[in-house]
Amino acid sequence: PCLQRKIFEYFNSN
Amino acid sequence: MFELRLVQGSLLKKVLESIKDLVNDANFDCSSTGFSLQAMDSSHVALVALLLRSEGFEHYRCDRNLTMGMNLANMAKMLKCAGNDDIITIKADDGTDTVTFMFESPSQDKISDFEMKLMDIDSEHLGIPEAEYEAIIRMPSAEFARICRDLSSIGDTVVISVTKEGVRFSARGDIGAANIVCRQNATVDKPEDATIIEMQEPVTLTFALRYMNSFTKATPLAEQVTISMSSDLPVVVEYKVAGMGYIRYYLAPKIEE
Repeated sequence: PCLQRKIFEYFNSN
Repeated sequence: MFELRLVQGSLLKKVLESIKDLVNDANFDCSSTGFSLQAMDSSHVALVALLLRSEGFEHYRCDRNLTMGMNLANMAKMLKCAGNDDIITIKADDGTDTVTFMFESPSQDKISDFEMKLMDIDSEHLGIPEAEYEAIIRMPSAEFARICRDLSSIGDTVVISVTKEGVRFSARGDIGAANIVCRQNATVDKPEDATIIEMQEPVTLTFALRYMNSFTKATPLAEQVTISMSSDLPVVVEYKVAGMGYIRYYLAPKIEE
């Protein structure tokens, strides 16, 4: 099974 | 006062069609640079970044930076009322909570204006760092759309693998499996038909096809799509908007648990 990562795990909040 | 005028109004119609299924509400940022948007889908798995540079418009006036929160389905409804050949003007006065879309027919014999209420949207703006990608694929956008559509009849996810041989798109499901390999092909009559693969390192990533298919709504905007990948980074799927900017979709990968 694959886990769907979230986009904010990669990009920092401004 | 904010005002932009786009003679090729169909571009704006296509831009809205490209993002309205992915994002419900979004803040449009108006500045001297241009008309831009950054928004995540409701599951926070994908992010869309749009930039239409001010120089690309026939007229562009932005007295001060302005954020306009809009429901994209409603905005798309209004822009659908513009003819494909219409000139579109977007206007917003300071201190008002509405935006006006004006459509002029090419012969100027029909002029419509539609007023839409703006919304307060509390959205998070993410900083997207510049990255060197391990593999960059440029290919005909229609071909990429076809591959995503075909593979979604086989499975829910696509494995994209770039090697020296080319780029492989694979899907697997209850009824079987599919592999589509595209090789570099730069010797075509028309540059828009070319497939160019720049690879620093082989890279393999897995993505949900549902999102990829949603990104391909931007296909009418550009003949070519650029797919940039690095290990354990979101993929970037980019469509240029007729010399005035881009739509970039970022999609977080799926990883083995």
